[in-house]
Amino acid sequence: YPLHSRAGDEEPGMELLQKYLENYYGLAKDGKQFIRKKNSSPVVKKIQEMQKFLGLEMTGKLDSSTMDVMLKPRCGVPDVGGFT
Amino acid sequence: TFPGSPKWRKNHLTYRIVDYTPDLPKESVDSVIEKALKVWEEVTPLTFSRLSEGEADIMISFAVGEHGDFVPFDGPGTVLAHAYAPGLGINGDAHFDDDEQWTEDRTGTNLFLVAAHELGHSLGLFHSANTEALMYPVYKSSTDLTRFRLSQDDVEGIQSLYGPPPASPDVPVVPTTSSSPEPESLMCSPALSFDAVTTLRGEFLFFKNRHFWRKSLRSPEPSLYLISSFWPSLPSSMDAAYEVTNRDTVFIFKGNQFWAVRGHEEQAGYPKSIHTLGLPETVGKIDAAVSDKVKKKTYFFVEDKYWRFDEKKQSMEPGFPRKIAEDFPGVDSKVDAAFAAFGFFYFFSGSSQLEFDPNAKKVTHVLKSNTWFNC
Repeated sequence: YPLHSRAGDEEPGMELLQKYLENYYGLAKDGKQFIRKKNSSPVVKKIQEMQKFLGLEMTGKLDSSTMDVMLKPRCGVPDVGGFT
Repeated sequence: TFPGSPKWRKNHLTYRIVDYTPDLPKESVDSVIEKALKVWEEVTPLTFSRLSEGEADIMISFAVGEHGDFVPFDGPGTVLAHAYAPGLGINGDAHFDDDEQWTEDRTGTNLFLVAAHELGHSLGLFHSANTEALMYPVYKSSTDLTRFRLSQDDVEGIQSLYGPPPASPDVPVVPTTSSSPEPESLMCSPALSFDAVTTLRGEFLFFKNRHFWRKSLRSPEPSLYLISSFWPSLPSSMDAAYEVTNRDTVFIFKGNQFWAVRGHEEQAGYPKSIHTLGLPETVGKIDAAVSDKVKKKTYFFVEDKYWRFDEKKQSMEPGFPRKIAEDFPGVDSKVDAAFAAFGFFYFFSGSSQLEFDPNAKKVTHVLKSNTWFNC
């Protein structure tokens, strides 16, 4: 039997969000499916951290204005956390 | 700054452009990088010289995909470049993604804006959350290149690492607040002169080059700010400024153009030509302006003459220009700046200030320009 995808799995932008938070906001790369915990407190906090840093409304959700900024060209240096 | 605040332990740094993008002529890349370094050179004691071979402090390269630092580029878009904090080896280096279309204008990705940002990292600045800052991480294609300047946040960041540049006594090149000793000494220099002075909602603003001192009667100490930190579109080294209180608007003049601001807001539809006010085409700039809120007249001073503008009729009055010295006896020198307060006009010329009583038509006090700073 094919595996049924969970509700929300195909929500656009989730992969981008995961990469963005990992690359620029120090979200742990623990190999787990990000989508399953997108509403979890740590992820919401990370989204809010990103929104605050980028001067966006801190909704904690992947709204259109957040998505717009994430799609814009940017510097590859992380915005927060340690730099190696 | 980066964690641990890494910085260069010397003020003279070397850079080398290791390879070039095919998008631009080599000379253009050379000149853009030089210009980007100058942005930081102007606000710090740092100086730069270019090496053509060997290891430089800042190695600049264009590359695509994986390029030897385990942080691969991602093709066109998104990541434009990255750079490393000060230090040995790869540290201090700046890498540009050559899958971008690098340009000198805004048709592609503007190399100057990105290079100035990346070199900020090379000198020790981390990203800023201030959306006006050059060190904000997201590329702003709308930046007006002709009026580019660092934000107060950028300047304070880099000066926290390296301090201000060596300053001449009359030029406040240190944009920080009055809590720092450096502008204290500049603002109390006996040689201090101003480009323009105006009131703004009950405060006094004294403009000089890229900065202004903001003096409120409520607080004894003036504060120093970058003009761009309040009004990003306004020019530096302005010629004149005045407030029309019943319109809650300050007008700013430079050359044959003028701008309008209300508090922090820059007004749409500006800059306009000064000739739209009724000044003749032969006037290329004004030296100073002051508005009398009681009589609702604004005076424009140009060399030894002045024009008078009727704020009610919004037109220049007939019978002008007239000689300044005839109607303002005692005001004999060219006027640099002027403002009105407490029923007096205050005229600034070099380091001198004249308090003029418009009813008695005479100079009532001769002062130093910086008497408002309680030096």
